[in-house]
Amino acid sequence: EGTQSTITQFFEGR
Amino acid sequence: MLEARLEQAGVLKKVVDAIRDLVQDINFDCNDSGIALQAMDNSHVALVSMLLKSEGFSPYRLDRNIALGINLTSLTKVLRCAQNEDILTLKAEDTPDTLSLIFENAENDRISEYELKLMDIDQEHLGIPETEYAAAISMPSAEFQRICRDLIQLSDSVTIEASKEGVKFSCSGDIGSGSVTLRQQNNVDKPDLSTKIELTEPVTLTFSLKYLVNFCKASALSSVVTLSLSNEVPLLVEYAMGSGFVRFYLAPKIGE
Repeated sequence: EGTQSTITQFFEGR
Repeated sequence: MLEARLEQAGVLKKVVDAIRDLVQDINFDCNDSGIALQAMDNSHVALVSMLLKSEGFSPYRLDRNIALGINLTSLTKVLRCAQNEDILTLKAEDTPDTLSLIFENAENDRISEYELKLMDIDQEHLGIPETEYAAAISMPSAEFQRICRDLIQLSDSVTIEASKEGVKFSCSGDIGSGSVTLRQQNNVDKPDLSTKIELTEPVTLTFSLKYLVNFCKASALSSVVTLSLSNEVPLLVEYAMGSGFVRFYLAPKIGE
């Protein structure tokens, strides 16, 4: 099923 | 100060109902564009982004940008005191401790006034990159809700496969497997019931169904939902309203 990634892996903090 | 009058309290009720199981303490960021929020769920797997545009309010008055720190469970309790058809006015001072909510019935012979205590919420804001998605699928929101609710009975995850033939939602679990394929179709009489697929390249991604089922609570906001996908980036699930939107982003499951 794969490993759950997180939003913060894709979108950067500002 | 802020003064924002919404013709139908039901709009805000639906927005809050759509997101309150995903995020609890949020800031309503009030600026010239309108009232916005961005928040991640506790596990940082999903992000919700909402905008109620200033044009949707009449009037919309704001002297300076303010953030209203709100517990959504508390806001829900206050909003339950409003009828869907009531006119809703939000009022707050420039450095507010409370948010005033005023509900007036259409006949203008009942006025209810509530004050909600605000909180200091330190919220991380993420930059959401402009993305050219490889596939954009618009479909009836009720259909998407049904597919997610059906498939979660078999599995925790769904694989969404968009190709020029259509979009396939498939899953497999302990008791077996299942799939639903939608082909592009144009309903001339009822455009909201159409399924449209815009594709630049085929995409296959796997997502947790628990979150998708949760996003579908926004189905009351719009009869159409748009799913935007590109390989290896979060899925965008968008519910557009007359003057605003609720967007959910869901991080994919990656690798084996």
